[in-house]
Formats: sequence, C-alpha cells, structure tokens
Amino acid sequence: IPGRHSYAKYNAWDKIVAWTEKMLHKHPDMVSRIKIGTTVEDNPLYVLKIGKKDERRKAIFMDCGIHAREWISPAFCQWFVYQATKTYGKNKIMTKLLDRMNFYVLPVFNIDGYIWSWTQNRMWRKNRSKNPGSKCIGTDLNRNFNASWNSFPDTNDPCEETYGGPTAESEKETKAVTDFIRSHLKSIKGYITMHSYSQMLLFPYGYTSKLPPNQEELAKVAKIGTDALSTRYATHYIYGPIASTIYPTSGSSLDWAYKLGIKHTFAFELRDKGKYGFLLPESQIKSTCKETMLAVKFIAKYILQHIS
Amino acid sequence: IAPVRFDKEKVFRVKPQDEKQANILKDLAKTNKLDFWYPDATHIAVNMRVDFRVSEKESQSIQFVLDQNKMHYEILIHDLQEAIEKQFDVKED
Repeated sequence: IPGRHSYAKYNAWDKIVAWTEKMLHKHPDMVSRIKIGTTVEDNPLYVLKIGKKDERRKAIFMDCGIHAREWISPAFCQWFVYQATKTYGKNKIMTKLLDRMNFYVLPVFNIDGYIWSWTQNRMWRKNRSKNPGSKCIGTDLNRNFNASWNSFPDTNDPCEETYGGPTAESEKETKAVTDFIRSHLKSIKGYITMHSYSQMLLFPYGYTSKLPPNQEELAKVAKIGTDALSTRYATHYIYGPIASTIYPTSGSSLDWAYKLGIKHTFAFELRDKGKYGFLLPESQIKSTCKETMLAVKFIAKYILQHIS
Repeated sequence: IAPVRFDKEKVFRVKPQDEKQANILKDLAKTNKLDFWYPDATHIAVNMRVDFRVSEKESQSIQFVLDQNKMHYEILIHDLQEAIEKQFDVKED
C-alpha cells in the first residue's frame, strides 16, 4: 500500500503513530502504550512498553529523536520494537531479555521538531516552543535537563542551536520524560539515547571532564558493545566519555539520568561519519539498525546479568 | 509555508591545525551563519574536525578565507538540496 509504514524507509510522524497502534494490536501481550504527556504543540508523547506486564522487573529506558534532524534515530527505535516482538521466542538473547526485563521505548522525543523537519525545514534541530522576547523558536531538548544546566555560555541565546531553554526542564517534552523516569526509577536500571551522526558510543559525563566512579565498567561495556556492533558490517565506532570524546556539553539527558541514579547510561551517535551526515540514505537504514541491535542487546544483557 | 530549500548549500569539514587556524574558524563562525553539524555547537579546538553547513553565497567567501590561510578542508556535501532529495532511495515496499 503506497505510503504505508516501512522499516526500510524514514516515516513521518503520522505513520509512526499509526505504527504504534498496529504494534499494540499485533502484540497485545508484549506491547503496551503509555501516554507520558504532550508536546508544546499538543502532540502525544507515547512510550511503548515492551515485555511482560509485571512492572517490578528491571527495565531499560531508550529514547530516540531528541534532535529533529537526526532521522536515523527514530528509525532505530521502530526497528528495535519490531525486532523485539518478531524475535521473541525465536532469538535466544532477545527471549531471555524479554522474559526477565522490560524496555520503555520513546520512538520520537521531539515530535514537534520532527514534524517540522518533515514539513518545513529538514535541518531543524530544536523543539518548537516559543521564546518570550525573542523571534527565535525552540530549545535544544538535550541541553534542557537539570544536570549542570546552562553552565556553558553558548546555551544562553534562544537563537543558538544549543539553547538550553529559560530554565532546566522548562520544556513539556523534557518534563514528561523526567517525570516518567523518576516515577519508574525503582525498575529502570539502564538509559540509552539515540543520536546521529559520527559513530560513537558515549557515556557520562558531558558537563565535566571528571570521570564517573564506574567509568572503567562503562568503558568496558562500551568497548564490547562497539565490538559487537562491528561484527555485522565492520562499522567502526569509537567510545568514551562525552566531554573528552566530543566536547563538554551541559544539561544533557545522559548526565541527568546518571546523576539521578541510573548508573548505566549510554548515548549512541549512529551512522555515518560525515559523508551524508544527517541525510543518511534510506538504503543504509536496515544495516545501521541491524548492527546497532547487537550493541543494544549486549548492553541490555550486561545490565540484566550484573545490575541488581 | 513553502518548505525551506537548501539549493547549492554546502557542508564543509575543517580541521584546524593550530590556534591561529582555530581562531580564524571562530571568527568565521561569528561573521557568517554557520550551522554546526559536528560537534553540534560552536566548539572549535585544534585538531578537532568541525563540520558545518553554509549557504551558497557565504560558501565562496569562506572558501576564499580557508584557501588564503592554507587551511585544510573538504566539502562533504556540495548541494544539500540534492542530498536531501537523494536520501529517499528506497522504493515503497
């Protein structure tokens, strides 16, 4: 059917919403949908809970699409849900994971920005909130978390691409996510956030070059995760703490989740390394998703086996 | 509203070799509208690769400054609008 949802293509928001409904109906025992809030433009923020009904089990929260133009990121979350439901009972690792833990998947974090990048400006990054006293629209949601918020000067100007908002958690989208994670903190043992591009697997901190107490463990997990990823197509990822691997950044979701107490938090910068940048062709979606699945399943397995 | 078009916009990759070149790049960021792709902010350091998007008009003056200062750069994308249209390279199922 022309225009239907496809895992091999980029899907606009209305197709993704329809896809969430389809997944609910196809897998009622494994998929449930939680509306955690609404965006500035009143779009529904849906988290898909993948796994058995029992809320007490360990869980991993994974978000995609915090930056609007990074389209490969939401494509991965859709692929993850598809593979989890399709291979449960067939693939040994996925079956073991879903028998013993849940995944909370936020397919698109920055829905308003994602829609805008489809309809008006493919290069859009921020959300679409208005900034009083400025003609410039939007806050960078990944600078809006209460983790050393606004500690760098370049996040002060609403016209900057990395504007962190008037206050920490000022944005409806951020608040919806932080409220959900806080209210499920007993069960959430891991946090994964998907970005693009530059093929990196990052862990805290971003706001300081200090290293987290368990940085050796995080580095070990990141190394094995990137090794697993590269077994599929030999795609090379680097890994390390955000501040020294890319550059210092404040107010990020990764640092916030870590400081909240989730000690296994990772950020993926998916393909590629700049040949296409944010415009990764659809013909690379499946291979990008397949290789990334290997790293995400390893991280989940590690958390299942090592975190009480 | 008609969607924004990016005809002949370019994406540059520059790797400043020393402080002087890093400062030249910082000055270009101040005098031109550069959309930083990597890293995602105006964070320029020596030996760090920096990717940024710039309009066709500004790209000529930027190229002139980079050439004049013998800075190493490459153009990752020569026509952004073309790349935007080419990303949809999978037919409907």
